[in-house]
Amino acid sequence: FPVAPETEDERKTLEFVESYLQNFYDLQMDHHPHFKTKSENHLVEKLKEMQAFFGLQVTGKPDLDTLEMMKKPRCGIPDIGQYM
Amino acid sequence: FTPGNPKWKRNHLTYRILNYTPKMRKADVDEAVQKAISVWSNVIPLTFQKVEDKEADIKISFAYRDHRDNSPFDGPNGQLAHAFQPGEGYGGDVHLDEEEAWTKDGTGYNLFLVIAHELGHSLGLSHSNDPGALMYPAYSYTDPSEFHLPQDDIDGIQAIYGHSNTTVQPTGPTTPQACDPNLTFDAVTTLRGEIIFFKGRYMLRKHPARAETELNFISLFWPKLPSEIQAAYENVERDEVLLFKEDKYWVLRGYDIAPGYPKPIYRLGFPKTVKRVNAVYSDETTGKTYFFVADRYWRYDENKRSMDPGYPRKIVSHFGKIGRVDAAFQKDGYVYFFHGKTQFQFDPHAKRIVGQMESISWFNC
Repeated sequence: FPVAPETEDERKTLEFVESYLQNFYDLQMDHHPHFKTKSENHLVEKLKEMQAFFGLQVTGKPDLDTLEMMKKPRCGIPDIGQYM
Repeated sequence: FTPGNPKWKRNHLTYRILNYTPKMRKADVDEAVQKAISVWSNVIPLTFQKVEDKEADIKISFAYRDHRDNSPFDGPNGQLAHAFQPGEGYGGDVHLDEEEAWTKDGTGYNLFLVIAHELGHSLGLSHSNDPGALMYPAYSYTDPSEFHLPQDDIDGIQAIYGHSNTTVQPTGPTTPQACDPNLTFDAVTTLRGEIIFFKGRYMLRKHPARAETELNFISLFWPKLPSEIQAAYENVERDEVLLFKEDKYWVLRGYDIAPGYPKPIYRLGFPKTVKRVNAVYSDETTGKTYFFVADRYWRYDENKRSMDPGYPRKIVSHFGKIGRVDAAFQKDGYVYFFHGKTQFQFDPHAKRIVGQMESISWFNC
C-alpha cells in the first residue's frame, strides 16, 4: 500500500483513509507528482501511528479492522494552529 | 495529555451555553451540560459557574459545517464534536455538530456523554487509548444513569489539577484486560459456539477458532441490557440466552432482546426470599439447569419449565468444595465454575472436580 489504486473502490478507500488521517492525525499530503513518494511514506507512517494508538495490528495497510475503526463516529481534532 | 500541558490557571471557571439544538428540549440540554460539568468537578478542585450574558471561559455551542474555526464539521456521523484546549478566546470552547442526532438516551448520540468527553479537552486532556475511558476518541454508549468516570480519566485529570477536595477520593471503573491474572467475572455463558464473559459494562468474547479475545461494551450489542450482569446461560435447543441481574431476567433470542423482558425471576419458580442469582449453567444433555444462590443451588427442568422438587440443596453436597460461585457454564461435557481468580472444572458424570486453573485460562495468555 499505497499501490496506485486500480479500482474505483480502492480509490475511494484511499481517499477515505487520507481524509481520516488528515482530520485526526495531521497528515500533510502533497499530490504534486514530484512529492508523491514522500507523501505516500508519510501516509503509511500516520496509518501506523493510528493503528498503534487503537491497539490494531500495525501493518501500514488499511485492513478491515483499521477501516472499521476509522468508520466509528468520534471526536474531532480542531485546528488549534489558527487560534494559537 | 495535550502537548504543552495547557491548563487553566484559575480554579473557578465559568461556562455558557451559546445556543441550543432543536432536536432536544432546552431543559434536557441544560441537564446534559450540568451533568457533564459535574463529571469533572467531582474529581478535581475546580468549580464551574454557569453564566448567561457575558464572556465565559468555556463556551458550548452547536455549529454547522464550516463554522469559522478552520475545522469544519462533516455532517451526520463521522466527527461529532470538538473542543479547544484551555486558553483565552476559543480556548476551552466546545463545538457540537448540529447535524448529529442528539438525544438524552441510547438512540442517536447521547449529548451528555459527548459533552463530558469534550470538556475533558476543554480542561487540557487529549485522547486516551483505553477503550473504556471517557477520553477514548470513538463514541460508545453508556446509560447516563449508570455512568461513572473511569479511573483512567480520573488519573489523567488529577495529574493536571490535583485531587478533589473531598475527604474520600473518588475512584472509577477500570477496563478489563484479558490477561490480568486478577481478572474475575460477573457471569459467563456460551452463545452459538462462542463463550461470553461478562464484567461490569464489558463483555469479553472468545471464539474457539480465534486466538485473540474481543473486548466490547455490552451496550454495543444490547443497548437495553444493564451492566453488571450477574448470571447467564444458553438454552441451545431454544437458541436462547437468559441473563440475570438482581430479581429480573432478560431473554436473548439470536442477537436481540426478546420483547416483554425483563421479567421477575419468580416466574421460574424461585421463592420471594431469593433476591438474585449468583451463577447458572444448563446441561443440554439432561435438560436440567442449575441455579446457584449463596451456598445453595436449585435445579430447573427446561422441558417442564419448572423447578424440580426437593430443592434448594447445599452446593457442597453435590459439587464439592467450590465455595460461592461467581459464574458457571458448561462446555464439551464439563462444567466450569468461577470463584474469584480460580476456575474449577467439574465432571458431572464422575460428580467431582477434575481440574483447577486460573479464571483467565480461556484467553491464551
